[in-house]
Amino acid sequence: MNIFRLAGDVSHLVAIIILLLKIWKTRSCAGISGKSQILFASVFVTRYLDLFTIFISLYNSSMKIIYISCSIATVYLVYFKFKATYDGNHDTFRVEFLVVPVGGLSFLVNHDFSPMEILWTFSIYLESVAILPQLFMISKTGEAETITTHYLFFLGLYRGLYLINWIWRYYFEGFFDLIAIVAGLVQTVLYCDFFYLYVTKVLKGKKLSLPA
Amino acid sequence: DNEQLVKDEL
Repeated sequence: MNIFRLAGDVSHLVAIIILLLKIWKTRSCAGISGKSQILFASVFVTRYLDLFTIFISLYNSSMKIIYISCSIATVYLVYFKFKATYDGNHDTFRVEFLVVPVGGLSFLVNHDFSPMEILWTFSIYLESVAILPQLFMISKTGEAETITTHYLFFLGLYRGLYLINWIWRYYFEGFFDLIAIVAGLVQTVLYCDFFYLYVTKVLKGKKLSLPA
Repeated sequence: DNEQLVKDEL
């Protein structure tokens, strides 16, 4: 494990915890796309089925369990506990436009045509676009709470760090996984516009608001 | 090729 991979995992964890704490402390999930959260929970559940079939390390298994539990807890908070604060009117991205093509693609382009491998591939492709409902929601309302932007920053940073990790692993271990790399690139690129706004606005103490 | 299928990343 190299430092970029570890930093990526930590930043992923920070993102998930920021979101959970934000919802819990403010007793509100205003501005959060429940649809993106359902997609992320689906990503973890379909990817980490190997918890039952292979043991890699204590670190690996614990992180998987933490990611799955936190993402399901987030979905629970948005759709049950704090449902009254959920801004469903603005969370109108058509999720089937993501899930159907991603499902089709995972059947067509995968490492091995087996159920586990197809589900893993599905989760990789789905993760790369799962943030779109959230970004769509922000573009609709034209603004985001600062804490939500921190969440997005760490979520974007995570896959960016994984990209560096993959370059590292290719050079030093000869390891590469083309499916993960291409999807990770797509995922990171989707955050670029947001990163720009984050650096030029949020880090200078301004609220993230889009020009009308 | 089987090695490709071992997923040690998250």
